[in-house]
Amino acid sequence: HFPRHLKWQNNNVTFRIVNYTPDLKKSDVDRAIRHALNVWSDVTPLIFKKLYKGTADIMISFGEKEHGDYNPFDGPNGLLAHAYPPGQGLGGDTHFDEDEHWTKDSSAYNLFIVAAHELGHALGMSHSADAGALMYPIYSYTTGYPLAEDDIEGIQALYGPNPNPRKVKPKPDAPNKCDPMLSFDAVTELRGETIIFKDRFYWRLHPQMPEPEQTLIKSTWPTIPNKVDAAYENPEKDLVIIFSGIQMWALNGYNLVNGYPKYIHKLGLPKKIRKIDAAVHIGDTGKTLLFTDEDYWSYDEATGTMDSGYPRSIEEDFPGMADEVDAASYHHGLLYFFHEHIQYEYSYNYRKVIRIMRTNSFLNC
Amino acid sequence: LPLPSGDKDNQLLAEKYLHRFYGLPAGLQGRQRSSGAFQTKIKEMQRFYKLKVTGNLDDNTLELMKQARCGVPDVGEYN
Repeated sequence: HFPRHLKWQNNNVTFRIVNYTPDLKKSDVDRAIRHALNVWSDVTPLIFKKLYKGTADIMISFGEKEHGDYNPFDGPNGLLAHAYPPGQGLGGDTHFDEDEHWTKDSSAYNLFIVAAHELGHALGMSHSADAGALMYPIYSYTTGYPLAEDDIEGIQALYGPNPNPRKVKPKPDAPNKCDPMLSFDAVTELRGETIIFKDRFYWRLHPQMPEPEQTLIKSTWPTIPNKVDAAYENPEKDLVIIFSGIQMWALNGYNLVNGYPKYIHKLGLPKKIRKIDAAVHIGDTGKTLLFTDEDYWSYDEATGTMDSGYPRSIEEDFPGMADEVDAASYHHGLLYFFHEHIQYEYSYNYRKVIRIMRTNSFLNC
Repeated sequence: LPLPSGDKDNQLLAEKYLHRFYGLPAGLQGRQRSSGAFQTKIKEMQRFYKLKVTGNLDDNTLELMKQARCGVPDVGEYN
């Protein structure tokens, strides 16, 4: 919250759209603003009433550079918008930078997303440090329900819950790397760095930097899903393959390779396989191991075919390992299997588990 | 005047950013200026964004400062 927990004292709050951006139709702007207000009214007792003239609590306008409040905008990009906390006069007012290109999709800055964020400020919300929260300061395009649990807790601490709540499914808060029960969705290398996927986020680990960097998946790769099941790098082809459900994507650095997504069955997996739990490329052999439930497959990257004699049992071939795998990684002859909050260091050469650690120790926690 | 070097541009960008969003006091540039205040504010920003807290203007910090964002400060009152 802002200092002094500024909020509107009355649950009936008025708003007025003073002017419109030429980037969108008037009806699109009206819709974006109305939906943005609904995001907050759905989870609180607040009721928003539109005024068409005079002074409303929340005055919404588009302006560029110095636009009358001594907090100028800065041309394209950089600052996108700002809003003032609840109060008289300028309080609650919400300004959008007209030098930005406003859209109703992902092609430029999405007005609905920015409006929902700014209106959060107009209601008394300050910035969140949770990268997945709507009130995080940096712009990112996301789809689906916009509020995270952090946002909902924040606004309900000011106004209370909606007495007639609509069923909502808030996004979970960003995973905590030092959570002792942390599990991974997928792990892969990417050009010398390690990428760890968990929920809507990924951590990026550089060998020379002890602190991992956490980012929303969609911020870096807008075209891959919010939930990754498995991933591996083929360094010879400079590709990272991402699996989610029955589809897979190929990334060349930060770019999606043409022709993807494809079905995982193109690899030679039977149609009954609906998901890959983990994948790891063994550089020494040129094989990629694909783990599904209690079994695993071996895919020959050179020939592009599944090796015969598979699937085989994880438990039988990797003694000491759990019978299912969430994620896997390979470094210098050692396989790292992740299952729930436990990490198994498996020697590929000696064919046994040589160390068991907490999963989050992989993040230097 | 000579064109500023890239480092000087980055330094200016960072000072403007920290002034706007983290309350770094505005004032004269130059060596008399307390670099302690600058470092303190960088650390505050790095803590907020869960970056490695170095107090230095490293690449990750600079990259984050260049991203499109909301104009409301990350700390303190906005009026």
